[in-house]
Amino acid sequence: QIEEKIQESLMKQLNLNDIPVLEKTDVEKLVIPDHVRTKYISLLKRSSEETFSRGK
Amino acid sequence: RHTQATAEIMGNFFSDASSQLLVFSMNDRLSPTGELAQAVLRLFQKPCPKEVIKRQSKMFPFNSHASVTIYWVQTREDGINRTYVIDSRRVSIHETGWISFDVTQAVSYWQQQNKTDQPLVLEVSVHRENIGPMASNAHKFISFSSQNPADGELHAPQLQLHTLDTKEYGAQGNCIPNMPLTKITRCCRSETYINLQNLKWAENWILDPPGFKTYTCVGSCQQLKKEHLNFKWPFSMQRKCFAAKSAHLPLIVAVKDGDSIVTKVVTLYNMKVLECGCASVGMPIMKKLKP
Repeated sequence: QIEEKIQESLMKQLNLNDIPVLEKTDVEKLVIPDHVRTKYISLLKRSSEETFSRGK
Repeated sequence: RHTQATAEIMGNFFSDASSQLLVFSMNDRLSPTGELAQAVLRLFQKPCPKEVIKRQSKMFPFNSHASVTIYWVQTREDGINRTYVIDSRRVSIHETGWISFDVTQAVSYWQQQNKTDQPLVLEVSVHRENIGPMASNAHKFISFSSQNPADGELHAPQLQLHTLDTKEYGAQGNCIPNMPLTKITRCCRSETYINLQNLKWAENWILDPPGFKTYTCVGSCQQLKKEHLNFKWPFSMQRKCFAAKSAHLPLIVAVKDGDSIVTKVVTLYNMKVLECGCASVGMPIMKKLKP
């Protein structure tokens, strides 16, 4: 159920009709740019703060 | 004012609303194990003198109504009070007697503050229904009994709180570890780990995180029985186990953009379940108090 929810939500957010198929060789040399990593970390922090404060 | 696309429109304040504050002491009125189902504010509308009604009917034959709005007043530490609209309804000068407002959201806001020693403060505002040349003055003649002893206790504003005992009707927290899902009867949260690396469809494009910890809500809830309730339950009698609190899940994904592959950050809202609860089907979800 969670798997389905993740899949559905991802497709919606990325405006995709089908699940992307990427080969290992396509992403092997891919470098995540700093700005993407920074955004991800800040969202991750916010999410864990939420988890902590709500968990209280 | 600062939007270039929109011309500035000058306006005047036009308010002659009358308002009164109601203060309800909440000491020991809501037990920690009591789930708030509904809070009702009952106000007694005083009768309007007949000669006023006659005069109003002549002057404003098509409108004898006013708007009554209930606000929750938040007393903040910086001393600035903030108000939140809770409920509003039309009231006629021809009416008299008890009028009910749904103030569940106000009590929920008050609970979220976690300051049980503070009273619940509500503001009742009676204002003109419309503004313009045809607007009636009905709002000037609508009044409610106040909390002032001079108005008498019989018609004093009432706050009715309808609660359910969560010990009996709520979820039980964490499930008993290692118990098979088929044997779980009462609603509880069961810890689970979603390993994104093991999902075939997620291969090579969900880059981070490799997985995450979450909960699933399993089991069932104690069902309501009419004979056990001492008030009219306003929602469905069926209670279900559901995710009561959740958090967002950010992901780094790789997607094709033309001939190249780019990385993106995507946030999946309410994806990580944190808490499970029992609720009646159709019960509204209370808004969160903003900081």
